[in-house]
Amino acid sequence: MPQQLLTSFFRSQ
Amino acid sequence: MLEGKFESASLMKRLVEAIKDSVKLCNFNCSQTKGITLQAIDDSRVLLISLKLDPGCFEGFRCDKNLVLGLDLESLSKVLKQGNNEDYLTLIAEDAPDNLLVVFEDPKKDRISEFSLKLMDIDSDVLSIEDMDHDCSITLPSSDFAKVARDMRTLSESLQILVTKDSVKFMASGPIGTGSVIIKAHTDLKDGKESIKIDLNKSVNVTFGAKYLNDIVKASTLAETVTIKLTNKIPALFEFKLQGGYLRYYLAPKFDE
Repeated sequence: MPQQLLTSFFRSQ
Repeated sequence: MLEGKFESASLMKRLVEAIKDSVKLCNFNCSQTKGITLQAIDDSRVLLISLKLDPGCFEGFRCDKNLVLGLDLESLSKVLKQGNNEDYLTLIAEDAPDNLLVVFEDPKKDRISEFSLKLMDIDSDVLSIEDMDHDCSITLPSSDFAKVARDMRTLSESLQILVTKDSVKFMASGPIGTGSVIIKAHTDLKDGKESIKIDLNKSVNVTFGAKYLNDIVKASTLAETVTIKLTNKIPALFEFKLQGGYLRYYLAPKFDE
């Protein structure tokens, strides 16, 4: 099962 | 100048042990109003750590000017191990610091140890985490959650969590077989911290990397309970409440296949 990344959900400040 | 004195070194020792295997380099942000805050993302960008230590977490806290202390947690851990849990711990830094001074005083005041730790310039990516609405919230004893996370990892690299109205089901499936643990909501009248609370807006079925969950449960030394907020297909929040602050982990789920 592939892992999602947090950066797909949260913007960089 | 920063001067933050903890009533005991044990809090900081446990905090650093809880996060140093996930992130190595961290900026500690210090301000008079917010105390010490930290946000750090692991190298794989799957796990984010957010720490807040309000001024109320300290026996004494003073920070004349906002400061960023870039620290290598491995080094900080080495220094913190020099102090005893019951020692007073004071963190001291100048306004434009090159070093962080770490001072331990034993409560009987007959021994003082001082360490100076070199600070680093750390270029860290900061993510905007807004308050999210979650499909469900589970509060349970942190040791129970730690046991499930550790045990199930021996079966599989992934842990599936299914939440329905009054139960949470953890499931793992791997080369040697499968396993599941079901915990049900209940109220422990003798010891409220042993209760299991499930608030559900919508049932949830989500899967996480077992490795990351095992990193998260290292924080179970910090709080007797953990609150887990889950939503289908979006990152989960694991919160360990501290006296006057929190340690939160945000964990990205695995894809549905």
